[in-house]
Amino acid sequence: TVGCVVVDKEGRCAAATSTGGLMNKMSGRIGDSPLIGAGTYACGVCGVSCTGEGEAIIRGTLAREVAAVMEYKGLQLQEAVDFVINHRLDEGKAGLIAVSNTGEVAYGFNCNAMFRGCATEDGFMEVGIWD
Amino acid sequence: MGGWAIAVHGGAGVDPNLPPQRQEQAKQLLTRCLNLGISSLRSNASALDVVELVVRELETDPLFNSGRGSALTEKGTVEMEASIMDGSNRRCGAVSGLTTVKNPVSLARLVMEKSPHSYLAFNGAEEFARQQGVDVVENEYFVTPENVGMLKLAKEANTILFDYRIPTVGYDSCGAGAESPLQMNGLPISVYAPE
Repeated sequence: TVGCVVVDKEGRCAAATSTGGLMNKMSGRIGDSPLIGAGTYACGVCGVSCTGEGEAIIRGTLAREVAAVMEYKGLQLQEAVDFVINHRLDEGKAGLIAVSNTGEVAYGFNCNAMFRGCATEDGFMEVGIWD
Repeated sequence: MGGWAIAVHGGAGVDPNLPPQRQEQAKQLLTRCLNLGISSLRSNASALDVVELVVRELETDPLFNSGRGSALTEKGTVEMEASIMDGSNRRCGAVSGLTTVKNPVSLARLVMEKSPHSYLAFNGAEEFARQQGVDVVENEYFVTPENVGMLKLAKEANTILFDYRIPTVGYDSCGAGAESPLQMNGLPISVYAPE
């Protein structure tokens, strides 16, 4: 699975996710990536793209959950990402990337690694794999 | 109002023994995609255009599980899916079950912008792709020798390969009933509460 989240200079957020799914999956199986609110979500507050065990991400409506705890619990972006990864995945293993309309970027995962990269206008840039 | 920001990912759950040169390849691809997005943002591109541009790049490179280099079904074929969402008005588009569309994320955007729906799948999505004139290729284009090998491994292990989970002790407490032989991500399918 691959994904990208962006907030532009106007503060507009967007998210996109694309995948081949699981190796040896049944034909016809649909995962989290195309499900809006599960693998992909964007609103006025943030943009989120998820990867990992689709069944767990779907059951946790993971991407929308980041926006929801920002809106209703008033969490900041990284707090929201950490809360969702730690409390909404049950036994599942997954990761996600997110941006906020104020130009923040965040990510989190509860498996052994996630291929990710992030950058902000003030010059921050990071590319990583392991924890 | 803050400035622009961008993040990309190439999947979670990685082989702990991934060879260093594969790790380096992955970092180079992630860096290339970040730079592609950054130069677009500096040219005032919209967030929606940048996420589509970057995911297309990731779909075209065979390194990660999407587009070319996608995971294979139990039949050894590729069935791809993608979605895109514009936060400024919460419009969205999604596709599933694609077998010939070169860049699924762009078809998802066309579903959002050129159809009355938010999600098209399988034959309907393939038909819409031809109506919209997007690039289509044979399914073989998406299959890589490496993934053919991975599928063989998965079949031998009778599992659905996703990531390297180290099953925690006592996980069977979540499972209802006897252990089923079918595995999902290295765990008995019973770990997943029946939908």
